[in-house]
Amino acid sequence: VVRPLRKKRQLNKTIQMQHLNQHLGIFDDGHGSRGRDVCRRHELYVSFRDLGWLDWVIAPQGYSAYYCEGECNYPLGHRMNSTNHATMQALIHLMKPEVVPKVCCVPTELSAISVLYYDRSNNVILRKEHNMVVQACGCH
Amino acid sequence: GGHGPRPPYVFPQRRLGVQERRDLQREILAVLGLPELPRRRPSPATSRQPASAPLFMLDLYHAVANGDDDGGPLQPHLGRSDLVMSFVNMVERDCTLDYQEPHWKEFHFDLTQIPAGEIVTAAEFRIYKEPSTHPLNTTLHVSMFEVVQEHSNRESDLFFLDLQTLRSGDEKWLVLDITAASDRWLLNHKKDLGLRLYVETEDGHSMDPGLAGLLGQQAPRSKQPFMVGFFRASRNPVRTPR
Repeated sequence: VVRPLRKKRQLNKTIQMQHLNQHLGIFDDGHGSRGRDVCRRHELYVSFRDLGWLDWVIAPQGYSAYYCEGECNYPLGHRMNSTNHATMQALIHLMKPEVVPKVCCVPTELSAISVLYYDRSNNVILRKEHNMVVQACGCH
Repeated sequence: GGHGPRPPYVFPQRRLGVQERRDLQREILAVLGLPELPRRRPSPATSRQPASAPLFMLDLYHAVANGDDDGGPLQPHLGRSDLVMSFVNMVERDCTLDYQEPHWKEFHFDLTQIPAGEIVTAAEFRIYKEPSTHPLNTTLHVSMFEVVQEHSNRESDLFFLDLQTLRSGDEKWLVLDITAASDRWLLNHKKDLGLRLYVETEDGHSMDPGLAGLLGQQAPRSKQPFMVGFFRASRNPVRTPR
């Protein structure tokens, strides 16, 4: 579920993300004007209520998962933790853009959430689910 | 591919069919290591009152959630655990007849739902103690044993797990460490012969746990005994390809 945010909150979030992304070297000065294409984190609220899972998930009712969208433009900032493979794919894309797509914008840092739920025997389970929330986006 | 220009990338807009959606949901659940598709739980009249285990687990959840946000300290076992499970007491046996000593109470749990590959980091047995006036203002020793082997002609073999000392007038949740027993149960589910609880007065006399104020299965739901296991995952859940 992508919930529309209030304008002020969204602006604050964008500013915060720009700081985070700049720290990670995602924004490249040469492509700064192409803001729409830049790899960045977007709001995504996963609602267990909307999924119909509240029959068995006790808490939380949902959580902010975020997602990554955009393009990874090269050359990357020197702090960018890019793999050799990503670099090669970017190079091939420049040569044959119709054959090989641009390197994807993916989560580079994820964090866990805790979920409380019933099992089949009505025992209650608290489980830490790893890699559920996007903390930062980038190209690997 | 490779022939003609590549169309601009867009997110797939196609709506999933019912079966596709079901398959996808099942796959997501498998990735999360959660049990099958949601199933509506029966809600008998008795379940309207909150039960002790879910209440305790909800407190744990809030402790974790607040700890995540504030970076504050968590309960010691929580920090080392990926999974915490509560188990409702399935069977309770009493040996509290006046002419038979010592008195004891036995508890059994169904541990078959623990996912494979989990390692026990700690386990607790929690039992509620109400203030007791019989005997008045006395020191009581509550000890917990694992039943290791049962015999038809003599007393069962027991393994000592924990001892707590308290006053007869105390009112609180009593927490007994049963990590050693749960470790063995996890290795061999068939060897789960239960936990046995004894109460002794300071002068060594056996006492009926009920008279000491320890509540069993007959207590209100919010005060029934239960067990909590803290586990650490030894590997990630395996995802079955569709």
